[in-house]
Amino acid sequence: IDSEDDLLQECISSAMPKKK
Amino acid sequence: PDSPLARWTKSLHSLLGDQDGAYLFRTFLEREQCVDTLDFWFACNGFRQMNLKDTKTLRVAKAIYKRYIENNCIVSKQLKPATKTYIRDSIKKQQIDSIMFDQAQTEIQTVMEENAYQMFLTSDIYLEYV
Repeated sequence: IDSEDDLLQECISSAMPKKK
Repeated sequence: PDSPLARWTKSLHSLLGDQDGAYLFRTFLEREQCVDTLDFWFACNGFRQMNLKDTKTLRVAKAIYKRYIENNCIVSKQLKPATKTYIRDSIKKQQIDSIMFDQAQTEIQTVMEENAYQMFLTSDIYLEYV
């Protein structure tokens, strides 16, 4: 199971803009 | 006229939609010790895209609440008490909704637009990049 911190980090990263 | 830099000065939204802009703004906020506000803003966007049927979504909502709202960090300090109560109650009742952090995100965004964003546009980090 992912830790809470990992889940949060994953959530933040998913919303960060990606290189075009 | 449509250079990245022209877009950055247009609005906070345009700045955060650009990868270089978002990373530079993040560096600036780290230095100002308020990077939590930006991470929270992105966490809200990420949360909105999550599938409510996924059990992970409740865990993420709890993680956001614990990290940014429950304690006395900069995000929590900038939120209205009613907004925090609403989120706390939603989590307590396990009533998870895609828009449950929207009001909080708007409040944080307004503070960022009025303060950090304006400061960023006159900061040496920004000017050196330009």
